[in-house]
Amino acid sequence: KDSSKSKDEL
Amino acid sequence: MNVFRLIGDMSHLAAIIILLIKIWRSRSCSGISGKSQLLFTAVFTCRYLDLFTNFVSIYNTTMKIFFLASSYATIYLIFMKFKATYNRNHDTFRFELLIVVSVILALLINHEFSATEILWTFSIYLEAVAILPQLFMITKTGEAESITSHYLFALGSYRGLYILNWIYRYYVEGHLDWIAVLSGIVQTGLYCDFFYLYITRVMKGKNLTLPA
Repeated sequence: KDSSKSKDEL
Repeated sequence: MNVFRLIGDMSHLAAIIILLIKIWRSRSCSGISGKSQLLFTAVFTCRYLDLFTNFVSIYNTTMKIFFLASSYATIYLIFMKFKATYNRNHDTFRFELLIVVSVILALLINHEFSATEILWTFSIYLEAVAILPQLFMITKTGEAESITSHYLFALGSYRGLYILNWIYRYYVEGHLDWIAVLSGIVQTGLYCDFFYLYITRVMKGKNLTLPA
């Protein structure tokens, strides 16, 4: 899902 | 990873190191809001719980561990080792309110109603406003040591650089996370007055004092 892409940020 | 994020992360890292050096060298946490530091520790703790479930990269893991460890170390220095120097009577912002509002917002506006997602969203909302007790304290005392203002400048710049990173990711990767972007804009916006004072006073070698 798209929101998981933010999880590589700190 | 793009250049904006990398510089943003380095700025964040620099802020944390500047703060630790300030407290350690002066053996004092004078002028630092313990409440803001407690909020940042809560932010890191809630957001980086995925350290155990979701591996991204060595870089990501290393930074998360450093941010967590340094925030707990800062709390230890302020509330235990150097607690005699903590300006408790100037650190009077009602920070409980920020936590309550962030919890409610995270429950209402999130990408998915799951425990990890709500904790992540809560950490994003709380981070946006976590600096308020610190800014309130400076307003109350009317001044900040120059090393404290360098800390705040690095900390404020970090989220501003993340906004550039999100613009880049939107155009290059087609990735857009409104929760992070809007919160990041609010977070950076809170620093506007401070940035103005920093550029017009501290960069010219003066102390950061608020106009009466």
